[in-house]
Amino acid sequence: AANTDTFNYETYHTLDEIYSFMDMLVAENPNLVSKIQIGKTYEGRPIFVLKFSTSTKEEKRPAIWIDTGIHSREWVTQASGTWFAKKITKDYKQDKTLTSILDNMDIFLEIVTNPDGYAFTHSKNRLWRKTRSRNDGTSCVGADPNRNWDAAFGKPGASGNPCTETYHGKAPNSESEVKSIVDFVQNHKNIKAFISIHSYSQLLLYPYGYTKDPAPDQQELDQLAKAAVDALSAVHGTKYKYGSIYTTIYQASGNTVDWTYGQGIKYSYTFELRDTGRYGFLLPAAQIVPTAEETWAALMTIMDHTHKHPY
Amino acid sequence: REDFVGHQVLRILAADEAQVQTVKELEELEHLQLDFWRGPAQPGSSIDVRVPFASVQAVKMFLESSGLSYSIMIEDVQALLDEEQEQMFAFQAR
Repeated sequence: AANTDTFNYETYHTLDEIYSFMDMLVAENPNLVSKIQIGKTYEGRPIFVLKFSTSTKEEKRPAIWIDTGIHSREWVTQASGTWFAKKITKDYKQDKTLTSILDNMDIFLEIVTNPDGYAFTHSKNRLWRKTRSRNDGTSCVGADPNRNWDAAFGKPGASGNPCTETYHGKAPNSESEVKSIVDFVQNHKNIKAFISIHSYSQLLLYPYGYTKDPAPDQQELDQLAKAAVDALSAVHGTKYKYGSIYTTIYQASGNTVDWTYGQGIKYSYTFELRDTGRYGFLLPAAQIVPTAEETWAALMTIMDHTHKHPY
Repeated sequence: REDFVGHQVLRILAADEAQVQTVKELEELEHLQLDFWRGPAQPGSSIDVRVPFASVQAVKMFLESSGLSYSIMIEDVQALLDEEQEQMFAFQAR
């Protein structure tokens, strides 16, 4: 693609194509978008985050974090992340709600959260989920980066077997893809919403995953989840369930949003995008844009609420 | 490139807690090399699992002998992957 207008949002792209897209977006919107490298993957690839900010000062404004593709095979998430990035640049100064958010807050978007895994899905194994780190004493590779966070790490709901898909890794933050985000969040200190996007099964979830005990903000999180799901469903009629991770799907220790919630980020959510099972992780490319459109409606609901309910 | 010819994705319905536990036992049978796309959770919620060609018969027998109902969600994973590749090539050519 010559620019981000001619970039094809209706197909899946390689890591190089997505990284080129990010560079184009930054070049086209120098006063709104910048690219930050927050770390390197196990295999040495750079980990990039797009920063959308209208501030001209060196300040850490209240911010919203969105990440897509921590599980590499969930291709519709990276594709949706790409669409979100373009959407933000298109809607700023056009959409009142987004403009108001961006005039007061920054948005960070990590489109490919697990670059090694994503590259591997394009080259060797389309259904690879984990990172690509080596595990001592076994031929099995990688850890589940959504079990690697320092939130009830290693407790039930994760596996200690390196050959399983939910292997938690050897220690909290042992995966550089996780550690990079941890360092970024802790250095920033002013992130107010953290939204981690997965697929599939059409769910909007909030903490906790490691315990069935309700989170202290359970009532507000639940109400906001309902509003977000209603907004999502209004776009294409897609049905979503919502609730805590533990009560809605299953126990999952060491997961992303339990950690972010524990860091004081009240609006911590995780999505599972389309579909309900017909295609699983192999969602046809024709569904990328509808998926992104409906998810955007839910994201806007959460971002707007975060903006209007400072804490 | 790894191929997935003959791999099927089965959707299993566990009606009660005992059946959920049965699927958890299945999950622990490493030699079957199962890939749970949606793991066993509460009774009534569906469980999706990719089964390699070599394990399809054994898994189906296990499910049937345990009284677990299932359906074939994806008949041949490789066929879907081939379609995905064709679409991507077509877009690149365009």
